[in-house]
Amino acid sequence: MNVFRLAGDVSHLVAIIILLLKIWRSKSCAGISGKSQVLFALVFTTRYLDLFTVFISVYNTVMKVVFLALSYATVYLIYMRFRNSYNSENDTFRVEFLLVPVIGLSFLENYAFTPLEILWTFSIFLEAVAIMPQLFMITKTGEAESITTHYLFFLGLYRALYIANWVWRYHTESFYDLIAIVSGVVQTIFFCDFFYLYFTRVLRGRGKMTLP
Amino acid sequence: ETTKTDKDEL
Repeated sequence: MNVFRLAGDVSHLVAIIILLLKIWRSKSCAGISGKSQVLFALVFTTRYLDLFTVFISVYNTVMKVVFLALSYATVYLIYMRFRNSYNSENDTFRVEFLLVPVIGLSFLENYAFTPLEILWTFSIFLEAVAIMPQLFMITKTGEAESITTHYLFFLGLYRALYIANWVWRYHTESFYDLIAIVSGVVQTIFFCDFFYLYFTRVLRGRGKMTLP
Repeated sequence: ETTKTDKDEL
């Protein structure tokens, strides 16, 4: 554990809580891609199966359980409790175009050809692209509420901080995990365009982020 | 040195 890793985890947690509170308080999930949230729930589910096989630390177990619970709560709010406010007509990204290549890649490129390792690899690859339905939705409607952009900022910041954590670990422990690093860099790149808009429009302007 | 996955990371 180092400061980048901890800051990354906190940033991830903040992002998820921001989204959950936004939906809960406004009683609406307008502008939120349910598909991205289902993909994130799938990411956590397939990655944290080791909860049943190994014990790493109290921190590790608690965080995994919290991420799982919050991601399922988010999906529940979008598709069950506040489904009337869900903009399904704008959430039209074809998820199979992500899932098929990600499933294929996780079988081809993994550390061990075992069910748990393949599912772990699948979760890492899927996480890299899981935000695409949300970004697609914003591009389609041409705008996003500021609270949604704060959520995206912390979600992007989380993986960027993990990259700093991997650089740190490479220098201090000679440890590197190529699958996580490559996927993490790809994931962060997807946010770069958004980061630019966030700093130039949301933080300087008011309220909504509108695309040119 | 290792290139193996670290399940401690979330």
